[in-house]
Amino acid sequence: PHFIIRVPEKEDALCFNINEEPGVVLNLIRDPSTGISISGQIIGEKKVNVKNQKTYFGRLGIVNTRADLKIEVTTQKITLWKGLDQTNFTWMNTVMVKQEGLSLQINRKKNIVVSIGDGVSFVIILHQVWKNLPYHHDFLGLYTVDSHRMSVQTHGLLGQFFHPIDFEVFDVRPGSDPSKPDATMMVKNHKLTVTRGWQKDYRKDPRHGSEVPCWFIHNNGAGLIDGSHTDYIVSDIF
Amino acid sequence: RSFRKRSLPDTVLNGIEVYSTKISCKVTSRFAHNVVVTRAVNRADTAKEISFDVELPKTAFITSFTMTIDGVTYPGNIKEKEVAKKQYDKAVSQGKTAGLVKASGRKLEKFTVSVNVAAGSKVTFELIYEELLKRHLGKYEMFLKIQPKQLINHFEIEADIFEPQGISSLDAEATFMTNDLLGVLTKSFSGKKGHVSFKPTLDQQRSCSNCTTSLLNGDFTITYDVNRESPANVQIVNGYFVHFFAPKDLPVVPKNVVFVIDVSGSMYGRKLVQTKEALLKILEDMKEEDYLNFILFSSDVTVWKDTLIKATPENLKEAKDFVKNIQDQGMTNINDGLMRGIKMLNEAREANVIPKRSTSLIIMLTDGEANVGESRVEKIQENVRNAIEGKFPLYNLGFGYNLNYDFLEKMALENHGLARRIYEDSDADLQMQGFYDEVANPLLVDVEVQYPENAIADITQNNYQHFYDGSEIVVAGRLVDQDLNSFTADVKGQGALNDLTFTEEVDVKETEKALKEQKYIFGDFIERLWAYLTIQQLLEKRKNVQGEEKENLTAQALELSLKYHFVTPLTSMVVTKPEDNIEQEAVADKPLEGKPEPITSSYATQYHHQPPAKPYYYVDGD
Repeated sequence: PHFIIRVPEKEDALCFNINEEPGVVLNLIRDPSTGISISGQIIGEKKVNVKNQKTYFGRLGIVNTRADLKIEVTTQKITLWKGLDQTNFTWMNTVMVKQEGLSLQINRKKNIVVSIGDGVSFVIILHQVWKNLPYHHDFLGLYTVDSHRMSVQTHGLLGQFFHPIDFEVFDVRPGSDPSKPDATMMVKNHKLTVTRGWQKDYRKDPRHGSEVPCWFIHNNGAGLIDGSHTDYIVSDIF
Repeated sequence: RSFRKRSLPDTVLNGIEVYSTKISCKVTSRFAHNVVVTRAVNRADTAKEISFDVELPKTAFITSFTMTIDGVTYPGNIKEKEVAKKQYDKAVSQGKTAGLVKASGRKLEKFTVSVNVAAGSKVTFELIYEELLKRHLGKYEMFLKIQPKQLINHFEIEADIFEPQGISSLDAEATFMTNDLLGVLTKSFSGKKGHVSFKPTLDQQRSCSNCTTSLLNGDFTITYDVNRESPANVQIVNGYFVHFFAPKDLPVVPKNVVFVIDVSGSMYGRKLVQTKEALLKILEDMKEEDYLNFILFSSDVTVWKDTLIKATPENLKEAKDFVKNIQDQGMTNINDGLMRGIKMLNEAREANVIPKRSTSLIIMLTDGEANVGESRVEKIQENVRNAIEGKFPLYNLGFGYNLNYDFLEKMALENHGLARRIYEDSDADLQMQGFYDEVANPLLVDVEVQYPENAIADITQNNYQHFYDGSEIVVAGRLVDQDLNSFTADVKGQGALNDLTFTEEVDVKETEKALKEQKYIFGDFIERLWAYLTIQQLLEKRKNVQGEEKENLTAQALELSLKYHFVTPLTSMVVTKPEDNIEQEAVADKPLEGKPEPITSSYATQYHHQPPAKPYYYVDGD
């Protein structure tokens, strides 16, 4: 999966990929203060043994420990737990679910908007592909809205970027791909070689997406993210 | 086969040969259109009486009947009951009329017509009836009673089912099925279409290898369900829409149940034994989040506990002991029993003893009429209505026939519940449990279906106190604007954990086009489905009101019954049949559940191809 970090202060964006084996679960957001955490499980393409296999999120888990609430979203269904009680929906539903501390809007075959507590919202997008395609299958995208409502203790592969981040880009030079110049970036006291590129933001157009120019950080975001990407591997989405 | 000397083939009985009986069922979006056609010929040297009888579900409305004798067709005409009655009374006074439809058992009504046919003459009977199949414990069921009086050259049941949501399961079975007959029963479904066919040969119909009696005697049932990827489905044809709603995988809303049980002397013996068995089984199925209590009424009222009790394993054990020790005694004080139950539920809600997100209900079982305490039915109804104030439903189970079912039904309907008769039979305990199973799993409460105000009109009931697992909410209506491109249907309800609003966006043109392309459907089925549902609900509402309101509801239901040719409790079908060169009239009326009559065996046996000594005349119960 690819990650896009918008940096409004710089009017720019950073992006990186995390390449891991299908089945691996990554901690994306964890806020010990609000009790909210989100993890995502990686899926690969339909055919295994493909060189440079692309990976996606196929399953996301949202937990709010304070409200004893769990939400599991797969490309097939959406399951909501309050304690041990379970409610199931499919992507064929258009339904608004409201309960104390949660608002969940499922928009049939498009997206889910989850609002927890005092207004932290996440949008999960369903990317549907033609079911007979030989390689790809449906996958999910996660977007955060109002991330400023999360506490300063928030961490995770995405969550760590909810706090302001500073970086400098200099020495822009031609890269191996003439359309994608390389540059040097100073971020978190690391000097990185980055590449100018584009990634897709699918919030408005889940089918085609819109291109977001960004500085691409190589090697699974090494140097940009705190620690190594493997530090974010967890055993289960909850 | 044994060697027998026969002058006539086995298909001829008392001079009558039945060529064929064909039952064709076309179901489109739960709306069943059934056509039963029988062709027969009089092989005797003299005139003979030929009978045609069909048992159809009580929930069905007859829409057409014709009788064709030697090429001349005698159609049935559907008229307002009063108009038909005048004709009918005139005919009765001349001793020339016969009632055609009569209640038959628990689920069925029997339509019978018989006609004298000259030697060598042929007759074709065709009966059409329609019915909206109701989803019950996760399945739609179509019930056909099969009971030919003799072997038939061509016997056939054909059912074509078309469901735009796609069929998820389909089955057909018969109580008379043998391994041999299984070979001629085919059932298949794929995508939106399902098909059932049953065509036994003449030999396969024989009750034994050389018998001339038919093995086909019993119930033929087709069950199916549809795919439910989406909780709702809206279909539109010719400006009418139907909206089906049945979400799944929602947690069950905890319930607070008060069982108000009649233990008067008349419950002595088998009835009380069966009631206890049913209650013990129901207790086993209770969930720990539920609350319950038992209120027993005879001349007095006794309670198991003073307040509602949580269904913990310990409490359920105690409840079972209580049930086992129930004894019959005294008379029937319905009023005090019900009032005690209602008070208990109201107090539990006020004192927050029961969960905030839970639903309450009262299930009353009685086998008799109120005869002690407040025994005026109107006063009991008023007391109950005022005490419940629409806050929860009351379900009334009437055990047997010796009771005022109209009173029980009216009281239940007034309080958003329903009444059900428990037949005094070996399976009465199962009937009680079955009823409990239907109402035991509410998934949503206070369900309201909303449409844009200006887009639709004449909608059927759109709010329900409960949605039960395995059932389905059906709302139909008319589109006001024929050029409407789309509209949105919202279904709001309270679940066990959350408030839910299901939204269905309907592309009118696309939906209509998709349906019209299907050959399976009969063009105006949604309009007829809407009319059927509207009439049914108007008739039900009519039971609760008086005066002008009742007249208005009656007028509306009557108008629709006549417009759509339905034999409902407000209309009659007059069949003119030739008898000895004199035209004779018979009337098909819809019998009413509230006024059951003992089934007379003489009626059931009078038409067996032997001309009665004199014509047999009968008037229906309603």
